Amino acid sequence: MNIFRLAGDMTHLASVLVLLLKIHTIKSCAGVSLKTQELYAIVFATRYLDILTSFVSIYNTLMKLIFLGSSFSIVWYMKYHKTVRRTYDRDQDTFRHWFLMLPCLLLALLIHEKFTFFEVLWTFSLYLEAVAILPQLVLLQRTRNIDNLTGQYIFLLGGYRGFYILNWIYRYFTEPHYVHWITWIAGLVQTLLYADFFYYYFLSWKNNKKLQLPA
Amino acid sequence: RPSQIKKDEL
Repeated sequence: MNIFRLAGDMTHLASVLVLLLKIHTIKSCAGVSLKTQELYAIVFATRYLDILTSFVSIYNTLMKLIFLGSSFSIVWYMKYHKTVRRTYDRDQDTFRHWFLMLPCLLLALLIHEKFTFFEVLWTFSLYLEAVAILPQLVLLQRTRNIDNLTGQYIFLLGGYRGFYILNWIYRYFTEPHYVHWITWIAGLVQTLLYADFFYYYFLSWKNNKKLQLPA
Repeated sequence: RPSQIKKDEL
């Protein structure tokens, strides 16, 4: 464990807690894409299949449970909670996210480190995580401005993978044989997808204006 | 071959 990875995990944890808190407190999920949340639930489900078979540390298992629990409860809130589900604007959140999953699955079947069931699904979860934010970013473009909590959620979510990139650089230089091109490239693509959001988020923060994304 | 490295990252 290094400071970059810990910062990444804490930032990731903060992002899901901000979202869960927002939905639980104000009983609203306006501006949040259910499609992205469903994709994240699938990312964690396919990423942590080994939660029962391979034990790394208490921290590792605890964080996996938190990420699984929070992502599935966010989906539950948005789909089934009597009050929250009414605030979900389904006619704006129309990204065909199943079209994201198929290319990720095909790519995982083609490019992976080992051709085993777990490894292919784990690689699938990496590719899917890289593009999972797209429905949310598309929804933001449509609804134009976003409330602070959703903005913070996306900012933290994008930031965590940036910390992971620093972690991968640190581990590359400090651990022999630590080379994982698939993880690195997927992580880089993921972070780059947030780049334009970060740009507008920073502008709104600098000019102390409400975050407005261009049409 | 490097030992079967565990996936220690989240």
